[in-house]
Amino acid sequence: MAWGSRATICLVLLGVVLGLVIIVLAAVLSHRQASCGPSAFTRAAVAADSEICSDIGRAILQQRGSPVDATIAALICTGVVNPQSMGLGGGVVFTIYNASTGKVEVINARETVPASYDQRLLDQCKNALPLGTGAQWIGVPGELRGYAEAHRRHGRLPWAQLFQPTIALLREGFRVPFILSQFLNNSILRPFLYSSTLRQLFFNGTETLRAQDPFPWPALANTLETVAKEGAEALYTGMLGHMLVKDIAQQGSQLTVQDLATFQAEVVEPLEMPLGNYTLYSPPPPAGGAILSFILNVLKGFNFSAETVARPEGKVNVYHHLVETLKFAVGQRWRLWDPSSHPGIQNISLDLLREDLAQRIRQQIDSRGDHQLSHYNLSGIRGNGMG
Amino acid sequence: TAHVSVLGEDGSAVAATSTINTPFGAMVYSPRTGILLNNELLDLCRRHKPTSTLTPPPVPGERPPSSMVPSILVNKGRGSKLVIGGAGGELIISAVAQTIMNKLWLGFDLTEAIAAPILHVNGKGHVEYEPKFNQEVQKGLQDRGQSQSRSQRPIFLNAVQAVFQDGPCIYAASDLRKAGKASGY
Repeated sequence: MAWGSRATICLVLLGVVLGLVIIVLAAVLSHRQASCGPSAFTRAAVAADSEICSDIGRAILQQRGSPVDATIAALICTGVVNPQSMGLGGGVVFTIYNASTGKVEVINARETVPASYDQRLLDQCKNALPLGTGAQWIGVPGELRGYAEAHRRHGRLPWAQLFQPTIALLREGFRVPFILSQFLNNSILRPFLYSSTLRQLFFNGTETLRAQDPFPWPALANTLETVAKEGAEALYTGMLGHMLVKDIAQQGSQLTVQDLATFQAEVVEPLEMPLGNYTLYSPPPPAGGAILSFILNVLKGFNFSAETVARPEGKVNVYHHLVETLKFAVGQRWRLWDPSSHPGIQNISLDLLREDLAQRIRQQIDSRGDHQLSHYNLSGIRGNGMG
Repeated sequence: TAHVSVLGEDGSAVAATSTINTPFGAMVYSPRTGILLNNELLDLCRRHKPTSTLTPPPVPGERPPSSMVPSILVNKGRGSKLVIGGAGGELIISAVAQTIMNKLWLGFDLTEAIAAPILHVNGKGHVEYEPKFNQEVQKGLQDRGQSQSRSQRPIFLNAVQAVFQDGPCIYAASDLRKAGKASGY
């Protein structure tokens, strides 16, 4: 009997302790939620440019995927939801922060110039801008090799698992998203689309697809299934690459299967710049991190704060300094050339991160905004619409 | 162009920007693979030194210059970080810089920092204002001699996505300009 009552007392005590733990946990979490505000998350987050792709990225994290796994899954999805913005025929740049090592790396899979290209290509610039339609402007796509390298270095889930959500999206009654329909019906874009090979994808006869029209896109679903199964090599050294090259050769492209096979994503150090209590890690040329760092480094020295913009004159002052700094930045864009193809300009972008340059620029910013273009090193600059 | 920002449970983070340059890129479609091809080489048209208008010929294997800036800002002392990037061609850097300024210096919360209308300076040093940009500030800038671009950009395609971690609190925001929405848990 004594043994029985002791066991009962232990169980009761255990229950009380458990109850207390739960109460304390709930209090801590609700306090945290309260102190963080209603819109905050407490564990992880994904920000893509559509809810459906953010959700797909979040689901990958909840399946114990790594942040790189979640990013890849969200990008594959975005190539379907916003095909006007990105896809397997483009290029990608990753900046990756590893919390356990504190290390940051950049994976650059931006497209490259093919081995053979239209020798009179740059003579066509004036007429081609701003849309740049036509096969002569196609580079060697880097997207999937970028995903493969990022996954190889930082992936946790099986490669195929990152493709399943988007394959399911396409196979289970995908419909034209609103934003895509806006682009399809844009009065500037529409005639170009109609006279291009995209007509077979985005038009019903002479009418563009409307929001919520069925949009199954079977050819891409098949490609995603093949890549999920066989890896990126299906495109870069396999049958998909041959099909792609053949399809676009008929439209004037000089891309070859050798171009695809030799494409390499590169892993490089990020640019690293102190910004107050933060360290800014951004991608080096040919990406734009050096220009972003330059702009923030100059602006940092003006010590703007919430108080600064509390008064209208203060707000004008902030934006005046921003405009002046952006003018100096435009004059530096030429430093973004690909250093591996222009050895003479290795590392000239690093100058943009220097504090003495920022200081010199700040000294050239006064209360006037009507200086000559040469004041900003802008003379001779044409449109700089790099994407 | 499209950008994705991700923050994992262990505090690891990824900023990734992927690009089809101009809407629908080269407008070349591969019917058998379902792939749309980008027009990346168009960016070669704009690389020349300020002192010359000569544009050097393409180099096989060259990667054209880009405005893409998938970036991560880390404040080790405070255990906070900002994972950010954007889309919109040459507007990307202006939009990301203003979002960072709004968030880290001017006291905006993340959603406001992204939503605030931006201004941009084009290659001729003229200012372009996103629709709804503060009129009072525009007037103040003109009084200081800032010249506004005569040809208004038909559409501002800038869109920024970001995740901000501040100690135990995680905030994520996608640009409503593109009907974006972030997710978390």
